[in-house]
Amino acid sequence: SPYSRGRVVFDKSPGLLVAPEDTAIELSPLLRLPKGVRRGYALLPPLLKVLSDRGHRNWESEAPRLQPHSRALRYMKRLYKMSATKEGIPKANKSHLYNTVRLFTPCSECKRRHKDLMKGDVHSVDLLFNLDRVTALEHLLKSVLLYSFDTSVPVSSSITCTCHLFVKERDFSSQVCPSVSHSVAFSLHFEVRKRKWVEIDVTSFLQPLIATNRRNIHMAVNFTCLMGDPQQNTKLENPINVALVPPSLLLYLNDTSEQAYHRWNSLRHRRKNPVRPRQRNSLRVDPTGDKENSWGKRASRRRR
Amino acid sequence: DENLKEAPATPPHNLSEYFKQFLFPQNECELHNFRLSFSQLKWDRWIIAPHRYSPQYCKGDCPRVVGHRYGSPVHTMVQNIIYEKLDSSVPKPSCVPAEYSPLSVLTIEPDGSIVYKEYEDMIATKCTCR
Repeated sequence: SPYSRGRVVFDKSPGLLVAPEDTAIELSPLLRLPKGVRRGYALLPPLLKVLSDRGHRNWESEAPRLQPHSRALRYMKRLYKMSATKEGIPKANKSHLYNTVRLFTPCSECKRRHKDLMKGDVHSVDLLFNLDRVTALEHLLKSVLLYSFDTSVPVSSSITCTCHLFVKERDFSSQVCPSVSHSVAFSLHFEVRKRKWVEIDVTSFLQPLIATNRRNIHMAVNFTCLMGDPQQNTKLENPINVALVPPSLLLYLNDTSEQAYHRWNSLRHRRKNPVRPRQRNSLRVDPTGDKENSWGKRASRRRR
Repeated sequence: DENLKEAPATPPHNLSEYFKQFLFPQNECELHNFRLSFSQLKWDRWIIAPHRYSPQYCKGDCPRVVGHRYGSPVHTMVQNIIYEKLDSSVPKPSCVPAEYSPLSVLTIEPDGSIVYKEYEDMIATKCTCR
């Protein structure tokens, strides 16, 4: 949530972070949070926060949450099936470094470029993504623009699309139209028949924005699709009308909070295998730097 | 030995029953199954997956001398002696989870975005006396 971004809550003794699990232990879903704990509340991971919310509020009567697009839901369910078992246990997948994946659908897109859509060959859209849900402890691993094809559109098996991506600095203070801060062009080829989703990796492109805690990402995407496949040096000919649903933004993140599951967490490993007593015969340099002398002393001490 | 001297000569086929009472006391501390579905809690509107969740739990008595079987530290035995011999207001050791496994959850956030998250320590997998 907005106020959980970057707000680090310190205990009276400086340098101590109010560990989220402290509040989680005090937090009983049926009790309202005591005032003092409310600050720490902001740090609770979403699941615990929402569990505590539900405890004392009748969630059913609450205003219904914004419902996500069905396509986005379908994609995330497929990602869930690939990442976890039926019981919900994360699969031990080496390549799977993330422990959090967030899918954002654009909260607003400029309608002013409809004519391009009608022309059919250039698909251009302005998108605004609000990233308030990304917490300060979630570090970006990869970001992807996710296009899904309208399967009802009969498209030949092989098309080549060129995509121009512009990120815009949205100057909220003035109503001046957002200026383009930087842009990048992609050319990608894919077989539409085999897939409904096209993922465009924009990690290097969005990294600087997300790393600076940008809450709103405003971008424009121009898509031009032509028939044919440059690799098969078939001639790219007349543009085709590819009906594209506005893309979603997918963020693969590593949540570094205590409550998140860390596959490679050495801490956990140490907890399971408590530290073995230090080896006596490991050579430790004497603070005075004289190894021989300290070695001799230690051997006699050991004999004693 | 004392117990054997007192005990009447039992025919061999009861011997295993006889020893069982020492080796496996009734309702000893152990892991119990518990499955819930998020629809029971009416949370299935925002928790999309998994549909069912088995957090499990630990329940049962802690035997007086909890040795390696529970991986309990020596302190547990000390606490039990304090309870029995010195001060019964000190609680007996409790049967609690010792190890957990994580859970992956797919939820819809209030702003309509969708998040896949892996949470630590969501399913108890082993019990201990502490």
